[in-house]
Amino acid sequence: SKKQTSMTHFFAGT
Amino acid sequence: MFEARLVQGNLLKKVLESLKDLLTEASWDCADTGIQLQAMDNSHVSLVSVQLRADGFDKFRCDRQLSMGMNLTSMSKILRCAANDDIITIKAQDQADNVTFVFESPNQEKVADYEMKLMNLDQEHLGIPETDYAAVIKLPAAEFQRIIKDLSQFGESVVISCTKEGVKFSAAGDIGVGNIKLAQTASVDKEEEAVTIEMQEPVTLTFACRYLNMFTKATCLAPQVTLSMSPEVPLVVEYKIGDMGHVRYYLAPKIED
Repeated sequence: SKKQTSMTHFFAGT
Repeated sequence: MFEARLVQGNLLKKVLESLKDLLTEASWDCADTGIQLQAMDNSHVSLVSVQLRADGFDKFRCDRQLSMGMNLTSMSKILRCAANDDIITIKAQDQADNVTFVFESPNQEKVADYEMKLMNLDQEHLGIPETDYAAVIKLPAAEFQRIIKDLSQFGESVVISCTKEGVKFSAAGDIGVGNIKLAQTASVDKEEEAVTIEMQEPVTLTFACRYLNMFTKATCLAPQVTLSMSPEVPLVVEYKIGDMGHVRYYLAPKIED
């Protein structure tokens, strides 16, 4: 099954 | 002092309609270059980025940078009080704790102003790198909305698969399977009806329908939508706001556990 990833997994905070 | 006047006030009404289901509150960052907003939804699955360039306004003044935290549900309620042909002006004093929206009818015979409290929001900003995407698909915004609506009946996820032949949207669930294929249009009378694909490599990604459906609230903004995809990175769904900016939605993909 596929799992939902999170936006913070891809983009770092500034 | 901050003041931004937009004769085509309905653009702002449409921007709010396209944000309010996804975000409850967000900060509008104002500078002399224009107004920007960046915010994630509560579950941090998607991110919205709005840009309204200063030169797109009929009058724009921003003496010092300010960040106006707003409850978007309240802002949307206020903007719904503006008629589609009203001229909208947003005003705030430096370090003010409220913002004023002024709606003028085109003949100036009716003027309404609404004041709203600003909020102190401590929002996390993410750095989004410039990316060369493996596939960039442009299609009519209404077509994209229809596809997502139709396929949402089948399951919680939509698989978007782009090859040089075209783009395929698929969903599967208890009632069965749905597939919608769009080929690149050979020739069209109107540019806004075209489907165009720029592809470096084939990409297949899976996304939650719930979010894609919320993104299509921006269909009223632009005749075309642009989908940008690369393997295992967030999808970008972009709608232009006239010639003054854009609303971009980023959606994290679903990947194998």
